[in-house]
Amino acid sequence: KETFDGHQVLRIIPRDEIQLSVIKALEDIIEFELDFWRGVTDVAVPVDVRVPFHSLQSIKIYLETQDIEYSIMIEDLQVMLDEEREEMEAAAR
Amino acid sequence: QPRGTDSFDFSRYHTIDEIYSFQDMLVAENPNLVSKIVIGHSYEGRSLNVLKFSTGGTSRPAIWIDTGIHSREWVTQASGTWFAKKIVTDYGRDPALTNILDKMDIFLEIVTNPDGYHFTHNNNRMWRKTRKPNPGSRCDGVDPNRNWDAGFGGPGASGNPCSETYRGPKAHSESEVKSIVDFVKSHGNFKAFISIHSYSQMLLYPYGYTRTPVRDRDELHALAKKAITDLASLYGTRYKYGSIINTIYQASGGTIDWTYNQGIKYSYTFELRDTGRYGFVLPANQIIPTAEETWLALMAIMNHTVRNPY
Repeated sequence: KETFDGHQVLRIIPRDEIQLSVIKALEDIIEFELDFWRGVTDVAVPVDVRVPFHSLQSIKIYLETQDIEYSIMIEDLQVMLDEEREEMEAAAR
Repeated sequence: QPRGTDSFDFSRYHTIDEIYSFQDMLVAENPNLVSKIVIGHSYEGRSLNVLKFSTGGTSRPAIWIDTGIHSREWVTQASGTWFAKKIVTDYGRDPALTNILDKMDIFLEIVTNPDGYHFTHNNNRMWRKTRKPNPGSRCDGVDPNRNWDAGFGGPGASGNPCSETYRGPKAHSESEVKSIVDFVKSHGNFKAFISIHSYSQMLLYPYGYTRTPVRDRDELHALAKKAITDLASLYGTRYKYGSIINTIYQASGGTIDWTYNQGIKYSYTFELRDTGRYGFVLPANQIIPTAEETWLALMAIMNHTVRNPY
């Protein structure tokens, strides 16, 4: 079973058209293995992206150097998934 | 196992077997209202079940609702299950729903992507696509919401099998999509088609593949506004609304672009809760509130459809 230890979901807010295109370019970088939960749409509209642990540092540095605002929407995805699973099992019992 | 749908726990997430069992129980309990149609099979051989809610008649105009085409969007399959129970509970009690079902049939596909849904429970909770292998690629699956013959292959879908928005080798290549296409065409009398996704709280109408507004843009826009107003009346959940391309992004090969081009005027797609705390991992205690508020919007669309024959 695939686990998501250390994966974070970042909420990124593009401030202008340039930042929008920078974030959009991330979609094409396969090695980061990013999973866009909410895709790039417009300026000031949040983009939610699941970032694997191995790409976290690179992505955060990249966003910071581009002066792109982001926040951590989900700190550790696996923790949430574990809670979800435990809740399902408890309810089933 | 619950003995009947009355003891089914709608406030938690269920496996595919539990949902299949729920469907069979609902049919058994309501033989004069509900029947199950198997419109095809998934790549891994699972039944593509559609519940038909009908009070009789032949070739009646109909409304289609599907949930779970993106398998990880668990609140949609859970809401679909709740909708099914709501229909049988409210028929004969709620005058608006009774009026709809006295004139039209409702078809509900709760698990539109069953292989993906099973995979989310057993292998990868974040799986979104179908499960068919792609020859020559290490990556499996196709995005079934980019696989329809509506601007297929255009911008807003990927040709890379490893992408979450991989469109597939050709339009309707996925049995999960082709089965709906064949069913909708053979039925020939669908008047509304509502495809339900999560998350980000939006109600959208065509198009996604082109900026050209649909012919019925003004009516669809006004109806979307009414639907989200009704939705918000319950818990204050705020939705955006508009065409796909203007509200989310350009997306080619999408479900409701195809249905609209087939002549189904009231074609809508939802993005249910939430706004950005849990994403696809919406806690189970939000299933029923989500389903309840969405039901109000569905009723607005279904009511409008029955009152405005075309």
